[in-house]
Amino acid sequence: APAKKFSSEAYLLKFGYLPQSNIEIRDRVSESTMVAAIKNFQRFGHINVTGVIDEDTRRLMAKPRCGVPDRLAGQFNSRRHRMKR
Amino acid sequence: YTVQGQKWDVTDITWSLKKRSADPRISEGDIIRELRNAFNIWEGASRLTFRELPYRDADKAHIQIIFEKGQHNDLYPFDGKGSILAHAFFPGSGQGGDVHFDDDEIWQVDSRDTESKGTRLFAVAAHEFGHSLGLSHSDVEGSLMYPWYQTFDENTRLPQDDERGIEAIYGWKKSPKGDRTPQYKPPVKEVPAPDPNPPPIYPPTHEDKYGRPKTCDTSYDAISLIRQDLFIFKGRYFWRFPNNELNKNKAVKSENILPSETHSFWKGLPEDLTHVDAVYERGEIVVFFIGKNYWIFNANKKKAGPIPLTRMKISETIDKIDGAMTWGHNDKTYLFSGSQYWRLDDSNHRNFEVEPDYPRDMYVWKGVPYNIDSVLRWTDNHVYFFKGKVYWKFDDRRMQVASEVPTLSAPFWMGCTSEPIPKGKPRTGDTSTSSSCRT
Repeated sequence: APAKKFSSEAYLLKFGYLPQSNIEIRDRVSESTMVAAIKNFQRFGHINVTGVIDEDTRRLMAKPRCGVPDRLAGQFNSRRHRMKR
Repeated sequence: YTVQGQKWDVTDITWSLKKRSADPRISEGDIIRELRNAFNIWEGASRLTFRELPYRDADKAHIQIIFEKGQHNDLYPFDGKGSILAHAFFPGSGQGGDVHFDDDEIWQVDSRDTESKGTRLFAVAAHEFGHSLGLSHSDVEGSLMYPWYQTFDENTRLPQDDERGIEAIYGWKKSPKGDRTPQYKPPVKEVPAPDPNPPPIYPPTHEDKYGRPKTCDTSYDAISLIRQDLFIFKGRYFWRFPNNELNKNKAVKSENILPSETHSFWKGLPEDLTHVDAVYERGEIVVFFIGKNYWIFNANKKKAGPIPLTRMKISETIDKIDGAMTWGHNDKTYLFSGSQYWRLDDSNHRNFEVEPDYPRDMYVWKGVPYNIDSVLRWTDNHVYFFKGKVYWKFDDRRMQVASEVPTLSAPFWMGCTSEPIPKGKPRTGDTSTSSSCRT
């Protein structure tokens, strides 16, 4: 795999798994928030949902991808923006 | 699939290659062919048509395409070869719809090229154009909108997940018989050259017979508390509601209040101004934003201006500021434009500059739509975002809108009486509701 360019936290923040409000109001990321973010990322990427940064997670984070966040505002833990058929 | 929420109002979408790759291995013709093929994938599965504009008209195109490296005047710097390949902006004005490719990648422009071990431009372009049309990432493996790079060539049919996504935004593609025909390919037609003198397009008017905006049926270009009085700007006019007229519920009463012309009160603003984009007050100064310039006032006396936005270290690609306010949470000044926002260091009134790690994406302000009309910090110290004829109150502590359902502006801010809304209740994103004056 190519060299990893972001820390795991930076990656999760960049692609919308951690709420960016942390940046603006300078809150610390709690452990539970981090675990939830990792799980959401693992579900999205169809790898084992462990809640920890394991080898599969690191490999997925190193894959080439689009720079647009996967999760936009209001989409955390929610499927309400998905359209019904 | 996931729909982001913004879409183009037209189905004939223009695009242009504004800056080609600097890689001498690939020609401009190769790039254009890859981009055309990528648009064809979406055209074949939707009601949309895509029209290429020549380089000289690139600034007029809905979707402008550039190849760049590293920092490139937006909030998403590229990261060199690998990892992030490209990004795109959702539909909207300014940078809305634009697509940026990382020119540090090795772009492959021919499916028969198996030597270069590069990234196929067609596949990445087709994915990014999905964002330009309003689709977010999908978690369906194999879908075009899956965020990680996958091989995909121009002979592949658009995956079903993406096909349903684009149909959800723009409707079904109709065959000549009128029935739903996914993947219907239109007959090849000659694309006419763009009209060099297109007729002007005027926005819908919400004005009375004298050209003044209708108090109870209008959106707001800018809104600000100035010396504790509320000022609401629309077109060439503004309403002023003195502090002693604000009622106990902090709502204002504006029955029979007619707006005044902005330039005749704020001497020093252009006499031919058509609108004000944003206004905020900080300490003694009042700052007006109009287009790519700003003006500084003390009360209604001009101190400086016009000054270009670039002096604030805002990118020259920004054509206007949508809203400005000082946030009660930290007393810092924030500027909003399109999908981005900046924090302004205006502690030294002679040296306004945005802070170095801005702009950032507006999704930090959870629940607030992109491309707002205006924003206000009100006497209750809360921030209110306005778009169309509705507004959202923002909850600083939760860092999201207090309610996803917006509220009609006119009853609260103008003291108008709500009437039954013809098109159904206002809901998030629906900014087309109306109300009427109590009188």
